Amino acid sequence: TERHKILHRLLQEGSPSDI
Amino acid sequence: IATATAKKPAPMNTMVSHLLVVEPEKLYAMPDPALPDGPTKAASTLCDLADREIVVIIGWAKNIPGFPALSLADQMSVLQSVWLEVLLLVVAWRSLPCEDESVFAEDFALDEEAARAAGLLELSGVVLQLVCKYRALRLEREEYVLLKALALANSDSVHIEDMSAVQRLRDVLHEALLEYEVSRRPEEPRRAGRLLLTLPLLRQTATRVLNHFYSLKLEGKVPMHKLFLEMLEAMM
Repeated sequence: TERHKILHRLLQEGSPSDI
Repeated sequence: IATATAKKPAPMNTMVSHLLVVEPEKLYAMPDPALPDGPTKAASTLCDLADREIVVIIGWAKNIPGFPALSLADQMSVLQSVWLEVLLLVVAWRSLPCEDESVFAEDFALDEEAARAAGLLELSGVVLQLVCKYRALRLEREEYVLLKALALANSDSVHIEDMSAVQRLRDVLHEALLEYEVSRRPEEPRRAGRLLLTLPLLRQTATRVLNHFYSLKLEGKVPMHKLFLEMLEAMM
């Protein structure tokens, strides 16, 4: 997940901020 | 009474109704007016649009019944393998009303001449082949939303841990498509199969588009957002 951290975060938190 | 019953429309399949409700809003490409027209601007517009589309696709996937029940790792594996197929289906759907134009966004449609000038002739050509197939089938909105959810569930990622859960998701959507066609298109008994048989071309198109984006990444002339790069790299 370290390599795919934005996808991981969006799935977990649903926050599209600061991409 | 018999006539009234016969004329009454078949009740909408609950899956189709749900998928129609969770359909995302349209996105706009908003090409940078400060940049001169040409291949770099077009590629840059497309990469920026794709990045925002991926965010929308992730949000949409969370609303597909059964998808949030997958483990987080499997949700990631599925999305990493099919996001471009889903995105291309969105573009194909947008392009359906426009003859010979690839409609990447409402404000970013390219006919042959514009695609050539933008250095996107090959990319536009493969998209149009897909559009042509759906136009011949006279794809309806209800079928489009079902097919898009099926494209998500049709992941063949080798990284999926619980394939039986993904298979269940696929089966539920497949069943909804069959039910929809039986109730709405009884005169076309092979229609569901015909729609499903477009998925190989969708995957083939995604592979070709992926190669295009990957070449752009290697050239390094076009800025790419982190999420887009992350998803691109996950497919290579």
